[in-house]
Amino acid sequence: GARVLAVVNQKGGVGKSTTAVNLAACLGGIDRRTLLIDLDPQGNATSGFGLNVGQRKTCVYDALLSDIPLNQIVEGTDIEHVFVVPATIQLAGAEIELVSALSRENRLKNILAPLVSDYDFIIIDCPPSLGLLTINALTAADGLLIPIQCEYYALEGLAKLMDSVRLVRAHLNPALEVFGVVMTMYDSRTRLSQQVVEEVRDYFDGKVFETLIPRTVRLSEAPSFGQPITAYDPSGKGAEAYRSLANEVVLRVD
Amino acid sequence: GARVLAVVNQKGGVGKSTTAVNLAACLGGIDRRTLLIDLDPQGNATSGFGLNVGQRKTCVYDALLSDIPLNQIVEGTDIEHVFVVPATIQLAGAEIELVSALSRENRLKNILAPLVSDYDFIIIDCPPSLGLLTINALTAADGLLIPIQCEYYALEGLAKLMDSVRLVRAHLNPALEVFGVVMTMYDSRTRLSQQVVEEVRDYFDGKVFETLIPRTVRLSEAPSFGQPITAYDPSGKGAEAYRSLANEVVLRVD
Ligand SMILES: Nc1ncnc2c1ncn2[C@@H]1O[C@H](COP(=O)(O)OP(=O)(O)OP(=O)(O)O)[C@@H](O)[C@H]1O
Ligand SMILES: Nc1ncnc2c1ncn2[C@@H]1O[C@H](COP(=O)(O)OP(=O)(O)OP(=O)(O)O)[C@@H](O)[C@H]1O
Ligand SMILES: [Mg+2]
Ligand SMILES: [Mg+2]
Repeated sequence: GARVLAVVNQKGGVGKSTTAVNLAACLGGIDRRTLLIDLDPQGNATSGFGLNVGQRKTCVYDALLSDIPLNQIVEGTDIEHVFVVPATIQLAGAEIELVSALSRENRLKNILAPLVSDYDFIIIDCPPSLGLLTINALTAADGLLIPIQCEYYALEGLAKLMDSVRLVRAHLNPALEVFGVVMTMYDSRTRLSQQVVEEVRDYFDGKVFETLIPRTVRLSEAPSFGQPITAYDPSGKGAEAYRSLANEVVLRVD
Repeated sequence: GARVLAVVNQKGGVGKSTTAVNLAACLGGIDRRTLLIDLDPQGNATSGFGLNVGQRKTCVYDALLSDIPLNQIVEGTDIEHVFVVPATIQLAGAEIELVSALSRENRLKNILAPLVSDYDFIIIDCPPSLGLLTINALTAADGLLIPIQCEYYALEGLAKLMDSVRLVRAHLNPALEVFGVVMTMYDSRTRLSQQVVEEVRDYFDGKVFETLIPRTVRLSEAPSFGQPITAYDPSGKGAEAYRSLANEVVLRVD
């Protein structure tokens, strides 16, 4: 069945959605059937594939709170082998509604179970918080994909993130592990970037991908055209880096 | 009494903490007595002033949930006229605990009331979400200071932010208004930056500050030294921009 990866970091703006969208597109590009689940009410991963974040008759909110089969809300994209469960504005209400729901942390895991054999990878984009939506992703996932921006503030949140992972592993998902850490917005000209990479490599001993995702204007422009980087600027440094990351991810799974 | 400004944007990584820290430092630099309240459990605004985010005997969590006077937990900084209510790791639990507390949205407003006459400005740094900590800031504030990164994804969340503002204004704080919008990480070399600035100026008609905060390496390095930009690189473009912003803020208040 599929490898389920949660793209998580409560620090904001570190490249979670950018990584979820472009990694999914690149996995599709090497014929891995990939499902991207957008669990962030902001819906950036949804619009990153050109899909509308507006209202839908049924959406992931309904699947989480009233057990509508997830299969009914999967949508195709322009990229072969890549499918999306879009976020909608109703999702913003899910965090509060889940607080009092039965088995509130396992909702996503339960609705994902029937789909796992249909895909090679299931990638879950998370909001910048450690609330119940992110906890659902951590409970449903086999592994964590942690994007870390090459900036100082990005280092400060790591200990807290790992505390949450340990709590989820102890109470909800014993198999949860750090699948990999990806350094984003790397700027080879600055000392800060290099220092952060070194510190993260020490902290996550052996889990950090070799691929460093560079900061490029094309990567920040692509979402305004609703396209992953492989469609917007296929021969640029951004597409090259995410293709390299996809290859590393596949190697780690095999 | 003080002007209470909440630095809010649920989009992650747009420069909320960087703006809260450096604006507070620059307001102190022009003799405005300024209190910075760090309401983000990540504690970036706290460490941005070189203060430790660790455990304290009493902290803002205790003030919000058990009415310890806020005055007891105000700490000084190296910058004259600038004081901080630091975040601590206990704050992460406040969001869930507040859900069932009495008058949960007004907690910050109530504990701020005795302090308002002691300061010219009170600046509240918020987490990247629209949960109960941010709602508390919106209820306690006179005005919103909205940092917007000059990137496409930053535009997508604005409608949702303004929905929340309207809800808070209708049910909790009728006086709440958008005090100002500040464009951050502006890169004059890219078309995207200029397009975003134009769109935001249209959307927020007249509220956007003239000052554009440029993306500079020094601004991203300063927090690793626990210093605001006015101490770390006082003659650089980052300090110049935040001093210009502080002047615009003061002019808008008078
Ligand atoms: N490698 C890159 N080069 C240039 N810009 C990038 C890169 N990665 C991400 N960005 C831009 O930086 C901003 C933050 O990235 P993104 O939205 O993916 O982060 P996020 O962690 O998902 O944010 P949030 O915490 O709000 O969910 C976006 O405007 C995005 O377009
Ligand atoms: N003008 C700037 N130039 C360069 N780097 C900047 C600038 N403003 C902020 N940064 C850096 O960008 C990153 C995001 O900024 P910051 O942490 O202030 O955003 P935030 O909105 O507070 O994030 P969060 O949503 O996680 O609270 C940080 O690493 C910060 O150092
Ligand atoms: Mg995101
Ligand atoms: Mg912040």
